[in-house]
Amino acid sequence: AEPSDLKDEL
Amino acid sequence: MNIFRLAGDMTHLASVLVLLLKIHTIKSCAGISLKTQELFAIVFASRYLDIFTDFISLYNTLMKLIFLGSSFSIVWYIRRHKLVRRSYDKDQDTFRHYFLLLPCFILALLINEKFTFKEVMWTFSLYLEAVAILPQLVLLQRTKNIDNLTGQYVFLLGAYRGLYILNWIYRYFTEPHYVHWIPWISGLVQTLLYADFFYYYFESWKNNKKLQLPA
Repeated sequence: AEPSDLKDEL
Repeated sequence: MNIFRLAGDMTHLASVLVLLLKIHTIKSCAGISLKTQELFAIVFASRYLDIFTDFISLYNTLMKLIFLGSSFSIVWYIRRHKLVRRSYDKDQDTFRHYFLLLPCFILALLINEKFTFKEVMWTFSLYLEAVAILPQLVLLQRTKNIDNLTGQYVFLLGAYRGLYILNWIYRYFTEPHYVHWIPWISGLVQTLLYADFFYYYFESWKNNKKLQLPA
């Protein structure tokens, strides 16, 4: 996973 | 997506539905803070700037649309709807919510993962969401008779935040390179703000009494 893939959260 | 994340999203969705139910069917927003609702609308508007540029999943896009649409329609209802606005506790809902915007924005400019427009706005939305419940909590303290729907609404919002923390813990142990200090700390602060409310919510539930927060 990419270090900044929190964007899949709401 | 793990079970904590899904449960968190569902409680968030349920909280919005409870609030819309109260406003739409009972035509009342008594005990609901317009200030908090306005902050939530700003939170979603600044967080979901990527809605038309980055496609993640149908679920993700739909939920974003729901949260954007519901938050703005709730604000519209309280401000503009003939009956609903009459039930608004304007004199009690006095928190100076505008004063939260600038500090959150400055903090987002200073502390972020990447200094780009979208990233700063995303970080701003995290900081703002962490404190957006404050006007609502202050209003609850001032409300003599907290009705069940209002209590459930705030409870579901708090539960949503708690479940997101469990989701982060789960992801931390199951995904590589999963470290995100900014959302974690602001999310933790946000959840802690509900601690006091949770205490009195469970007390009233245990003793089968009406919910009331000490002033």
